[in-house]
Amino acid sequence: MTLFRLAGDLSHVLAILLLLYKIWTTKSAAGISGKTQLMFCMVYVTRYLDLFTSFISVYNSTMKVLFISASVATVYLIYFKFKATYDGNHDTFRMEFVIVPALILALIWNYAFTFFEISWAFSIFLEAVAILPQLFMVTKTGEAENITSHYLFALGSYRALYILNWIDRYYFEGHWDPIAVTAGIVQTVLYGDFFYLYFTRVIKGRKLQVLP
Amino acid sequence: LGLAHIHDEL
Repeated sequence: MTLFRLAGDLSHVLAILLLLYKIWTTKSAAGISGKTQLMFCMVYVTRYLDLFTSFISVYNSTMKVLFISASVATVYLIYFKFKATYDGNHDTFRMEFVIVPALILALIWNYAFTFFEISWAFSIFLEAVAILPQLFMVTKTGEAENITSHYLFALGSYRALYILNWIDRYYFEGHWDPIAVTAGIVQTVLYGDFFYLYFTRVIKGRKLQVLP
Repeated sequence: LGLAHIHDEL
């Protein structure tokens, strides 16, 4: 466990809790893409199938349970409890345009042609693009609430920190995970535009607005 | 569920 990975995981936990906090306290899913949260649910379920078959550490298992349960709770809040506040008209990204390619790529590029490894690779590829509906929604609505911006910043930072972790592991352990690294770089690059807006606007106390 | 590749990262 490198420091970068721990920081990444904590940033990830922060993002997940920030989102739950925002929806629960404002009793509203306004500005939140339900499709992105649905895909994150798929990401965690398909990635952590080994939750009961391979034990890495208490930390690892605890985080897996946390990620799966928090993402299910988030989807429940968006699509059931606060359904009336879900802004479906602005959440129009076609999920199949990312789910199908991720599945096809996972059938081609995986570490073993087994159900588990294909599921794991699918999860990694899907995670890289799962944020697209949310980013599209921010551009469509033209702005994001501050707490949503902080959520996206924490979420984008988590995989960016993992990249530092992978560099660290390659340097000290001499091996790396090509599928995770490739997808992780794509995932982080997709936040590029958002990071720019975040640092030039939100940090200066202004609302995140996507200039028309 | 072939565990060909133990994934130790989240």
